[in-house]
Amino acid sequence: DAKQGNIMSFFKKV
Amino acid sequence: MLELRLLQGSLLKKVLESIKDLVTEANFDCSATGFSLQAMDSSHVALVALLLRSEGFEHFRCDRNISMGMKLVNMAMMLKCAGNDDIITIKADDGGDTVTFMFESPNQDKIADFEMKLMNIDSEHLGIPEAEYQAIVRMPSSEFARICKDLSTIGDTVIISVTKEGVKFSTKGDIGTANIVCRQNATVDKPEDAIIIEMKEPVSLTFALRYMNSFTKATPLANIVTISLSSELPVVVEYKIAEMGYIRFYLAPKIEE
Repeated sequence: DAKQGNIMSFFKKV
Repeated sequence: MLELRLLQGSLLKKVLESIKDLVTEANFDCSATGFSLQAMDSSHVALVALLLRSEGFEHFRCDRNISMGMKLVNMAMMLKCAGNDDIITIKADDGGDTVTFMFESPNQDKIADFEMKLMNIDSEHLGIPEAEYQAIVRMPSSEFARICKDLSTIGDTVIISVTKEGVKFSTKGDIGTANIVCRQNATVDKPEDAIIIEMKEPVSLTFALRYMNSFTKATPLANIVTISLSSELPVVVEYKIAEMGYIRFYLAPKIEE
């Protein structure tokens, strides 16, 4: 099954 | 001091209805640019970015940048008390712990003040880099909502694939499978009925339908939705808010292990 990605692994904190 | 007067108060009502189930609480930021919000859902799978530009308000006074933490269901509850034709004014004092929503009926015969307590929210602001998308699909927002709703009766995830044939939405579940293909259709009578596909290269990504369905609660805000896809990036589902700005939903894809 595909694993749900996480927004924070794409966009970094500023 | 902050005072923002929005003639088309229904826009704010619709904005809240579209995000209140996705995000529990959020900081609304106000600056010379406008009234904005960036927030993630509790599981950090989706992010919503809202901008209502200052020029879109009939009166926009924001003496200093201010961030107001609000519980969105409470804010939505208060805004539900405004009529659809009402003018809504958002008022707050610098350093205060409340925000006031003032509703004026169109003929000024009824004026209501609703004061709501603000809350301190530690939220993480994320930098969203400008990205080149492999494919951008523009389609009627009602059509997109219909597709998401229909597919979620069959399965939990949607594969969105863009090829030169068009855009395909697919799902599978216990009872079977479903595929919906939309072809580019730019020669319709009304521009808002067009499906326009800009493809640099084919792309195929898998997303949770639960979130897509939640995004489609923004359908009343815009006739057209724009879906921007790139492998290795969250999809962007954007609804433009008439003359004022946008609401963008970002959703992290499902990734094959």
